Amino acid sequence: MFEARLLQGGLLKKVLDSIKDIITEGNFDCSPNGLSLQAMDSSHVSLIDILLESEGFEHYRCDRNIPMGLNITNLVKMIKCAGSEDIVTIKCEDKPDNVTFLFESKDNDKISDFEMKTMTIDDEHLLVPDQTYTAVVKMPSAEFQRLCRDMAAIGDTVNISVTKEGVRFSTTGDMGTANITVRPNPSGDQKEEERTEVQITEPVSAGFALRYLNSFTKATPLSPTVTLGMVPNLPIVVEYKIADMGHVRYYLAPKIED
Amino acid sequence: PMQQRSIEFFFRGG
Repeated sequence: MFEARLLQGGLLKKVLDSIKDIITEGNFDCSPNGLSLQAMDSSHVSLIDILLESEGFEHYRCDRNIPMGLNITNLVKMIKCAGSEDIVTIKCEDKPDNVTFLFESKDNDKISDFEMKTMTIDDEHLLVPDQTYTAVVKMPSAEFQRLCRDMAAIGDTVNISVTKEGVRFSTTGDMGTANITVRPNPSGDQKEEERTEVQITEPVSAGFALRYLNSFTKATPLSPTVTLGMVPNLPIVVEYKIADMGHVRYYLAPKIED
Repeated sequence: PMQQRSIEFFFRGG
């Protein structure tokens, strides 16, 4: 059986908010290491990879690997019924037809349980190579969100080019062009999460669909910083770390000159 | 024009 108790139930809401616009169903894999999800969007252009490590839960028991296929839209509806301060317990049997969500209010004066039907999802599991990134950019997540929103107001595709001087985001649309350069500022007085840091072994540049990048920024409430990893001619990774718990990562295939 | 590749093109099944 599987049973996991999470003290910060609000975290589950944030995780679901970060994926609900991209996927409609997914297999949550329960394993002794934690709860994970890998799923592609319907156009198979991007890949979501979530990990919630077992150590991040107050109580975690998983005897064997259990795939828990869930409709994300319905899951959002159920998790919305939890208060943001509630403690959430997720429970299911080894071959589950249903999964149970138990919500306990912080003061222990209200207990709710919801049972949701599982579904069989037959999706291909992709193999993400263990990559050394040519360029890694760490920046405030709110700034990245703003930047993607601004770029999407002008064009559909953004060219991201990273040099040791900084990261240049460029787009072109019917009304004109836009360029935003973010420079590394590691020596200032900023707190760590306010800094922009760039690590590169060689300059890298590629084009990406802004519609997807904008969807990824729905994960902004999960982390004060976001990390972009790039390798020439390979998908970009956009990573939001979840403190003491794991991550939400998005991989997006580049646009390639025909 | 720029062509959008699929993610499977890069990450073959595991």
